[in-house]
Amino acid sequence: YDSFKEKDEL
Amino acid sequence: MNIFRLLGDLSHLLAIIILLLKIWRTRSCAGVSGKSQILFALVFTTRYLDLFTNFISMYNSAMKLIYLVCSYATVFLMYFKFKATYDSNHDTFRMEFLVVPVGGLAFLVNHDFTPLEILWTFSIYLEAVAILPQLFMISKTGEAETITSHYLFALGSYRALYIVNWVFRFYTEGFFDLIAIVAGCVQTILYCDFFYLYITKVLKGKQLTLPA
Repeated sequence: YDSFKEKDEL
Repeated sequence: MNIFRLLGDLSHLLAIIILLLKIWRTRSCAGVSGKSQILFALVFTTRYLDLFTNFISMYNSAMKLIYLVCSYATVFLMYFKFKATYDSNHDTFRMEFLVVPVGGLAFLVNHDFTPLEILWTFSIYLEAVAILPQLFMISKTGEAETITSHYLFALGSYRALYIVNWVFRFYTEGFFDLIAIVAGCVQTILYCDFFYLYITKVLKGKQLTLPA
């Protein structure tokens, strides 16, 4: 799970 | 980035600035829960550690920095500069009752068992409940200043707008993050009672007072 790829939300 | 997400971020920013300006202009933090503000500072600190590891965009980094600086400034004003006006007698919610269970849950339910991911999860869960000391304080005193209700309305709207953003993202990108969605819904539900009072009282020009 590459979560930080998707953590563009604040 | 879609319009709901952008409005959510701006609403969040507006809330933070309303609170800072209220404290600065009135030279007083009466009616504001310092416990909630400490919890929000903790939320931002544990969530935005990726500022050092991952660059997403200028917008993303700038907003994270602004949220962090403003939340620490608020805590500083409350506990140092205007400490004499801080209403600690009514701010009696115990922070450990939130931080400890939320920390346990973040260890148990997360996307990935890594330090940064657990801290991110902790911040998402903690944010959902961080407003409780403030709501508890209002229920104790039975009232809130109008400017404080504007702050709470903007702060509550932010997560509600994020929920619309998540629905939008699910249908347009197939993206969803269950941890953020569930916590975001819990967070928004906690504000429902307040939203009702805000719409029925504050928007009609009255002060927010709780029914006896």
